[in-house]
Amino acid sequence: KSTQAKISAFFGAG
Amino acid sequence: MFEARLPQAAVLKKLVEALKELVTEGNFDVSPSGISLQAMDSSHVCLVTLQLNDDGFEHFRCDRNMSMGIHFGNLSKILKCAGNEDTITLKAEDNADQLTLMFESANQDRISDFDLKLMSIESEHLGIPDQDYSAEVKMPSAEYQRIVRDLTSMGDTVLVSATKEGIKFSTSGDIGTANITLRHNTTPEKEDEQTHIDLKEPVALTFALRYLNNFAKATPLTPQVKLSLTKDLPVVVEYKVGELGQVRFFLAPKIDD
Repeated sequence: KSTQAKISAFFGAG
Repeated sequence: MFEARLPQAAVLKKLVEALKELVTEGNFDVSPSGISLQAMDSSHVCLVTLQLNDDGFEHFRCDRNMSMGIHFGNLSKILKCAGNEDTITLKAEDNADQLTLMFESANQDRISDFDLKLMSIESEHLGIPDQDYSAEVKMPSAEYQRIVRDLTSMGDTVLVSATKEGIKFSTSGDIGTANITLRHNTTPEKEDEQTHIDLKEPVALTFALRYLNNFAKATPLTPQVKLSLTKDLPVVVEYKVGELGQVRFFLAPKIDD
């Protein structure tokens, strides 16, 4: 089973 | 005062068609260096960035930086009223609440202008680090479109693995499994038809096919697409827009529990 990650988990606030 | 002129409306029409289903609205950030956009889809799984450089326009003027909130469905309705070969000019006063789009036919016998109401959109700006990717694959954009479309008939997710053998797309579902492998191929005379695989280290990631399919709506923009992959990071699917700039789609991977 796999979970869909959110994009904000990879890119910080810029 | 902001004013930007493009010799062919088709480019902007195709760009908006590529975005509008994924991101319903977003801010066009205009500055003297061009127009940029960063927007997430409603589920915050993918991010779209657009960069259109000032020197790619026939004419570009921006006296002060502005953020113009745009509903892409509404912009698309207006752009449908432009001919592909029309010259298009975007105009806005400083702090304006509307964007004017002016279309001129090639022989200048028809001129129309449409005002689009701007929205106030609060959006979180994400910082995207520059980085080296484990694998960068350039392939015909029509090939990418076909692969993700074909695999969608079999499954919901795709395992993308890049090795020295090539780039493999694998899926499985109720009816069975499917694997499509593309090899590095510089045989075709036309560069647009070639596949280039630049591999630093093997990498394999799983993604939701629905989004990869949606990115393929950008196919009419350009004959080649670039996929950039690194372990445990979003894939980047990039379409260049001639000399004007590029649109990039970032999709977060599926992670094993």
